[in-house]
Order: sequence, then structure tokens, then C-alpha cells
Amino acid sequence: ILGGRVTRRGAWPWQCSLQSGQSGHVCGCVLIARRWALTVAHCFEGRESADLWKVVLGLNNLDHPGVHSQSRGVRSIIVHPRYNRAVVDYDISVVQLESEVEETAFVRPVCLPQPGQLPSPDSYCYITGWGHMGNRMPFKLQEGEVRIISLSQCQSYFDMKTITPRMLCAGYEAGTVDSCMGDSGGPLVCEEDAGRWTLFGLTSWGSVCFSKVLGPGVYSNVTHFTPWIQQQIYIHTYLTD
Amino acid sequence: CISSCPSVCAAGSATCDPRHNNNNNNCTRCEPISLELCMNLPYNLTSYPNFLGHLSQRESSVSWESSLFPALVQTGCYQYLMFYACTLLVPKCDPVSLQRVPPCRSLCRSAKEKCESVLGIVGLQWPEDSDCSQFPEEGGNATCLLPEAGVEECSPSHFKCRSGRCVLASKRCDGHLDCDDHSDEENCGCSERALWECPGSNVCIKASMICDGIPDCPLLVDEANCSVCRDNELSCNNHQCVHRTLWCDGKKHCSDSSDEWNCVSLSDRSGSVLTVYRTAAEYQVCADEWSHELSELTCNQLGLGVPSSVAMVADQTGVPGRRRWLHVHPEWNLRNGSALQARLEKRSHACHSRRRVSLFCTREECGVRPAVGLFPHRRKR
Repeated sequence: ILGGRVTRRGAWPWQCSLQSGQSGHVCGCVLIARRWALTVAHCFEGRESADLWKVVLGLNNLDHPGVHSQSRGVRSIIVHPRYNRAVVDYDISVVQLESEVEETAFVRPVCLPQPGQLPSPDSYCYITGWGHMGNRMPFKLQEGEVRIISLSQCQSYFDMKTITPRMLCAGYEAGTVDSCMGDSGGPLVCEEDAGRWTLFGLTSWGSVCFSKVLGPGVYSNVTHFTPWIQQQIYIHTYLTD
Repeated sequence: CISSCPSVCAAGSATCDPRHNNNNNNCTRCEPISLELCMNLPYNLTSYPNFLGHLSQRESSVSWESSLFPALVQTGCYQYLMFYACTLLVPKCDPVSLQRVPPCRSLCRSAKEKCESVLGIVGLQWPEDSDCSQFPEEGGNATCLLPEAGVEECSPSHFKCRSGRCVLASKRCDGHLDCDDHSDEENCGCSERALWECPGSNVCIKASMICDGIPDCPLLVDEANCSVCRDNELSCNNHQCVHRTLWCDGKKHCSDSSDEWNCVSLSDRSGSVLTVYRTAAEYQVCADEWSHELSELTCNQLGLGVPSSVAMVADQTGVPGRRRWLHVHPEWNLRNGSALQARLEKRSHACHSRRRVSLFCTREECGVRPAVGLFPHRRKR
């Protein structure tokens, strides 16, 4: 996260870290149920085998997992069948954990939006992650407050790629607070009534985040995928061939 | 470079990687250009490191300059900017001497003079490693590159406007005028781009997206009329045909499992009466032998959390035999991991109690951040 700050321990209990072998943290992820997490499809490019991955929850410091952290292997990875790596469209995947997590104050799922429920343009939401800070990679989880940007306004910022209805933009024209490399798959959450937080986006792509001149970040629009996510969980939980 | 490279070096051995400090590190070789940005040059061999300090074409492809120059080309600041950029990114390799051929100083100066100020407007700097004095003057002893007739002004990832200006290929036919002469929005039919036009709209999709089970056109027309099933069959979402008796039996028969989607719902005015769609018809669930575990399974399967209240409601139709009933299977609890519809069965007799299941579910806790205890209370200062 660029322009963010260190989070308090356990402040974002749905944030998880998707880790692989020697590389350690590769992408962020988000807990949506005791056995299910979301991340983006591009994290698995070239390494789609579930055996390669583990999900770590309840983390604050990547280097010191601590007593509140929980680690789970990955049973299956479901990449959206329409994922297009060239335009980074349909950038979402569902991750089934080997076993249920234990729900604690430090590990809790976030709410999914209802079909059609979108954050209002110009409202403020939060992004979190262990991605690049512009000058270094952090050890401690970072958070940043970003403004939701309308689709049409976002389309005016980007020349290289098309902003599709499967995407959501948030941040600032000047790029002052933005997600960056290593934040991919992490959450964009907005506070709803009664202090409940809903997952509206997953960090997906953007311009060169270090430059701080080239517009907001682009997130996978979770609302668009809510029916697909529910369908995948249902199929993989209850159906046999 | 030593006149002849050791064979290990010529074979592209890792020992010749310029990052390795060994005796072979002066050994250069020509390699075919693979950097897409520079595929239309009047030469096709390059050698590394390049004039920007990159050690490989892969490093060049993800470099800052590989993003910068194509963006700058669009401003039309200098006709041969892309050619100049490519002489830095993928320098020409002389196949005889195996030496890099630099751009001429005049080419470097023209590019810098005309385009540096444009970069300054957005607060960016001209690439540091491209100091023009390092390149030879044309006509001197050393060979250098100048744009010849026929040099393409645009990179392969750009569209060339009729006026000669380069705009990104993605801007072609995007509904916005990007070329000064509007030529980027001419001849934009789907067929010209080898795509399929959605009937009733000007949206273009790939042919492979027709009838693939995922709607892409407005009004879902790309998924219409895709299957012809028999009377005793129903169409899956991906247009396979599956016998209607297999629909919602708890096992997937459509390869996309759509025969098992939306089989269970809570309907009626109160939104609580359990309804199961089995063999293409709606059934009520007889409350005889219903259990709390089945209530939990139902709420969970519907993604609605946990049961908050369950009731056995008397059937009000008043006409015996009018209602279709499903009964709890005697061995329902042996079917671990199965959906509710797999644990129900049709029987010849009606429901003895004539009571149906009515269920309310409560969403499980989500989106709650830790209690205040973790955060200090706000104190006025």
C-alpha cells in the first residue's frame, strides 16, 4: 500500500496471506467463510496446483506470525473460466481451504455484497495488504483509505487497458494512496450500517504504482461475481459427479 | 569482445550471463528480437546489455522505458521516437562483429529536444542512461543508426492514423475519437475485426463465446437458441441436454452442474416455505421425519447462515392429492456431504401429517471487526 499506515493487530480479521514455497507471501486474500477465501486469478498464473499454496490468517507481521495466526493448506483453486490475462478481466478466484479456520477475534470472515449492491462513487473505503510501499516491502500489514471512483471517470484515466463492468476503481488521481505489487487479491472493504464491513473489491491492477502520477487502482468488482462465488461454494461442498 | 567465443558461451550458457563476473563476461552474441514493441524494425538481431543497462529482452519488456516510450509516441512529439527508443531497447547487433550498433547522435538529440519537454509536463524525466554524447556522430568512423525510408513510426502495439500519428491499438474502434483525422473509428464493424456482432447491438464478441454458457451480449442473445432438447429433456446452462428425471437429484449431470443449481428455495409470501424443484416440477417438503440437522443443511446450502426458526405448517390447499410432496429419505443421514435434494425422495403416498416445512435462516456473523477492547477509547484532548 502506498501512502498507508501500519494497522493495529487484528484490525482486519479477514485479511489473509497467500504463500507459496520459498517465495513466502505472494498475494493477499480475503476470508469469506470458514473454509473459503477469495483472491485474484492472476496470482495463480503458471502455478495453479493447490499443493503449492498455503493460506495464513490472523497475521500482522509477515516475519513473526505470532500466536493468533492460523495456517491452512489449499484443497482447491477455482479460477474464473473467463479470466483474461491480457486485459486482466474476470480477475477472481475462489480458494477452498483444507480445513475450516477457527473463528477468533483475529480470524473472521467479511460479508459479501448482495447482487447489485455497489459502493457509491466518492464514498471512502479501505484497502489493506503487505504489498510494496514505494520504497520498500513492509513486514507489518498496511491499510489505506481510498475513494471510490465512477466507472466512466476511471475509464478516462487508463489508456492501456479497458475498464470493464467486472472492475471497480478506487484511489486518487495523484495516486497518493494506492495499492501496489504484493497487494493483489487483498480486500477493498466499505463500512455499512451497524459497523458491518462488506467486501466490494479485490486488488487487481493499476499503473506503475511507484510513479504516483497515473491514476487510481483497479479492483475486481466482487458484486459482479457474488452469484458465481456462491455457486462455486455450493458445487464444491455438496455435489458429486 | 574476444574474437571467438567459447562454445559454452555461444550456446547461451548461464556462465555468459553478464551478471556473472567471470572471464566470459565480455562475450556478446546476436539474438533475434522478441520484444513486441520493436518487432517492426529494419533489423532483426540484437545484443545485450542494451543502451539503457538492461541485461535481457525480458528485463527490457518490463522496464519503465517500455511503458514510457509507447505512451510518449501518442503525443506525436517526434516522428521517429519509436525507432529511436528501439535502438536503445533492442540495439542492432552486427552479425559479423557481434557489436551493438548505436543510434547516431543527431537522432538522439532530435528525440530528446522534441519530446523531453512533453515528459516534463507530467513531471517525468527523460531516461537517464540516454546521454546523447555517448553516441557517435553520423559520417564518422563508427557506424550508427538513422531512420531510413520505410521505418515504421508506430510500434506494432499502435495503430497508425491516416495522418501518421500513432495511437494505442486498444483505442482503435473504442467509440472515442483519438486520431486527429478520426481514422481510428473508421471501418469498425465486428466482421472487420474477425468478431461476431451481437444481434440488436454493436457489441462484438469472439466466436468462441457464442453458446458457451456465459452471457456476453445484451439481452443474452449469444446464449439463445443454442440447444434443441427432446420433450423429456431440459437444457443445461451450457446447452447440454439432460433427462428431466435427473434434474435436482443431488448428482451433477450437466458438465457445468447447472442441473443442480437453484433446486432449493424458500418461497411463499412469508419467504419461508421450503420448496424443492425436482424433475422439473415444484415440490413441498413433508414435515414428517424432518430434523434440525436438515434445517441447518438447508440454510447453509442456501448461503443464508443458520436456522433461526422452524415450523411445521398445515397445508391449506384443502384438495387432497393436489400438492406434490417430497419426503425425507430414511437413510438421509448416511449421505454425508450431499445437498438437501439428495436426501429427499418421492413416495407413492401423500404426506401423513399434511404439514410442510417452513424455515427462517439468519445470516452468520460476518464483516465484524474486533471489539472495542482492542482499540483504545477515544479521549478528548
